[in-house]
Amino acid sequence: DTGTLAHDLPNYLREQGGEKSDCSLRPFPVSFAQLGWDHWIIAPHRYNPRYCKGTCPHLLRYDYHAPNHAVVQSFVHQLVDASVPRPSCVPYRYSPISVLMIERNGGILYKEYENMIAESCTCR
Amino acid sequence: NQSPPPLGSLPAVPTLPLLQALQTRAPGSPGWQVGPASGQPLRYMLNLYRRAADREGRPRRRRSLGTNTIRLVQATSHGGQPWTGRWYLQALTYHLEGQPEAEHLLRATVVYLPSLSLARSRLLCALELVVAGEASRVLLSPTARPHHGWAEVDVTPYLVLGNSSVGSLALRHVCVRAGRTGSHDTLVAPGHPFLLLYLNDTQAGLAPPAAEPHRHRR
Repeated sequence: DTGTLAHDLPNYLREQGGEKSDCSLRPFPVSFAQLGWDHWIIAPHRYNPRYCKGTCPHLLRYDYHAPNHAVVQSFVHQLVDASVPRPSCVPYRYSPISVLMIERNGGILYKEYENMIAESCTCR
Repeated sequence: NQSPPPLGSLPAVPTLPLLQALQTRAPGSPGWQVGPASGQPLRYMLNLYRRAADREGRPRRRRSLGTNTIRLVQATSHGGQPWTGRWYLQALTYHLEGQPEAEHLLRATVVYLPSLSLARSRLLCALELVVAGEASRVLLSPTARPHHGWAEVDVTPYLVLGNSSVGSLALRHVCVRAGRTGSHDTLVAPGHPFLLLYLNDTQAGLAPPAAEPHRHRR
């Protein structure tokens, strides 16, 4: 039945109020001043890890880099058993963040923390 | 447009991995007095940070610094009057105890200003390594000239002896005031040279420990 799915996709999107309901990156800025840490974290002033939110479409487009299993699970949800959930919208790629901070003994530390900022989303 | 949650409502242990990792380094309560990280060391590290990362904190190029951790260690001086006539002499010690095990030393350099201009004269400076107490001293010559008049001396061989690392590094900061005799400048002490440790943190990519209970294999 993929033909019918592809056929009703535009309507489905419209029902959900347009593009924004699709699985996509959302900002989540945290300012170190809010945490009261700005007296020892010199840079950056804020950290925006971002997060993924939204509905995974019935037909997973190539730009979602979704694994084959996600495609199968989407079909199972649509065509076989709706109690099987749709694939989830989660981060796909990450980037590190560099932090400059003052240490207890007055030293100054530059450190890169891996996988701290979501760069893109996938459905899986 | 959510208004930021009041600080009081934040969880005692922030759930974001970065915040958890940073919290282990937090110097205690917000009332903690900031250490003496100011002036030249702070400006040097801020310039380094701006070359390495953008405003969002994302590294500009992968490993542009060749490592994921750089620690600036400030010197402790032994007190006393460093000036004798034209000569400035200061004995300095850099304490290296308590380095986290996961941080492996790749390179170590001492950064200082070889030349400082005063109002009517100039201060010319050099570094001496103090070996085995005061028994002998080695004049250190710069191995790089990064920018803004700084000079770097590679001291890696003196910090890693065989398989072990030393607990501290002792230097002498020696300067002479060059200029017309009789020109009287106020005696300005040059800033202490600072030690840069280029480290590879093998745990920089890990989530905080004990993130998941251990599951038994079925």
